Amino acid sequence: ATAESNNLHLLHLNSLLPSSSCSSSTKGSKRKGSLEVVHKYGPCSQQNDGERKVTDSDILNLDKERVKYIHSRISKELGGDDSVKELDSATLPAKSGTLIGSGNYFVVVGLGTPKKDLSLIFDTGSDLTWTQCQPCARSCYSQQDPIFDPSKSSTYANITCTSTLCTQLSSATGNDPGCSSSTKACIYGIQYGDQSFSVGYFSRERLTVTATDVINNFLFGCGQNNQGLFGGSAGLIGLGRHPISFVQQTASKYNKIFSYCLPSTASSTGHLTFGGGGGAYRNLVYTPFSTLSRSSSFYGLDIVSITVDGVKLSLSPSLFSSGGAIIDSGTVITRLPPTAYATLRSAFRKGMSKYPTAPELSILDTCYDLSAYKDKDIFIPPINFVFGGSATVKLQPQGVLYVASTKQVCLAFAPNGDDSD
Amino acid sequence: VTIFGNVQQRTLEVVYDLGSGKIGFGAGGCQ
Repeated sequence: ATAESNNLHLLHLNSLLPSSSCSSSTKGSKRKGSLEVVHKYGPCSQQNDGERKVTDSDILNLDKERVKYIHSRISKELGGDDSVKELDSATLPAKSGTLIGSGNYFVVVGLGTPKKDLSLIFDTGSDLTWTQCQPCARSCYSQQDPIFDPSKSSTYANITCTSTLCTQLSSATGNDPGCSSSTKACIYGIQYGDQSFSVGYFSRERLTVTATDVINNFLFGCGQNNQGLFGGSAGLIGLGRHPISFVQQTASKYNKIFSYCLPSTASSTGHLTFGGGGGAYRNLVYTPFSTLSRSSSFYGLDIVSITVDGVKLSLSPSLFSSGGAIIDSGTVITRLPPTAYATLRSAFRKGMSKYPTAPELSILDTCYDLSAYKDKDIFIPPINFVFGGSATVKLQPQGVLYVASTKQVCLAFAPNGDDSD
Repeated sequence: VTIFGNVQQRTLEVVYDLGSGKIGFGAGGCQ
């Protein structure tokens, strides 16, 4: 009652900590087109071997690279361009940008006939779906699942470089496609600023989403030269807005509707569901999504205001509108204009003043040592985002705090480099 | 560009409806 009357979140700290074992019963709406969502580094991931090899600092540093990639991709489409004019599978220059596949959540889908299961990171911030393919002509990184072998599938086919499908790759990946001189196969390339990349054949194949949902002739990248920090996953599933994305390719089946729920901790599972209808969604608030003039693949959002502890932050309305905003399943930490971040941080710190502080964690500069509260309730100031259309989204405590340990519980927001980013 | 990241989306049901051009948020999607 006290928490309610003071507009605070009351929670038990343990509820923010992952357990050492997986609680895999998927909660939330589970339907015909539903896949289980798993955190890449949690106990539900088979990629983990029971031992977490990646630190929170690693995850946050990778997140920095992803944000740099998003900004560079948008500025590239503004005209600052450095796209690769002639890709081939042998050479691929390292480019400015970064790891598109650093998102932390994946699903398992089946590819080929007979189908082979692959763990793919799902990403609303990119368009091309790709996986590593045998014979890995140049290079493949280590992945948990066996690497897909197209020669053992009866439904695999390459796209030729004279096909109009091939030319779509330019806008989907930011790189013009190449053409195999011997087979005339279409060659895609997607590359990242930390020198991670995937290059290979642009192909079509049967994709098994669930036991009952099969997509024939799905366009994807069959990677022959893959290097980088993809964390044991077999590749990536692109859920952006481009015609080449999974969402657009399956429009007739799923009506361009999908949803997901990311679990509260790394030791539980969520879902990724394709298709809607049937009154599947209740108690939703909707906001129109917009198109960034500089990049049509991203899902643009209109942030109107932010409240902390029920008090609207005193910010100029133009602060959010000038640079625009996007929603991305692959970026871990929300990035705000520095002015907005400073104001939010100040209000949050005020609400948390009773708790001892802790050292910063990578990009997170507001952290608390809550080890003395491990078995007690804590109060945190709630944060709400108001989006266009008066859609007020109340963040859950799991959406406000990043818990590295009980000794280092951090405000899970970070600033961009400049208000104009 | 402001980016609404995945920590902030935890436990929310996030619905992308491209046909209607809207995104929905619902509390307790997988809590």
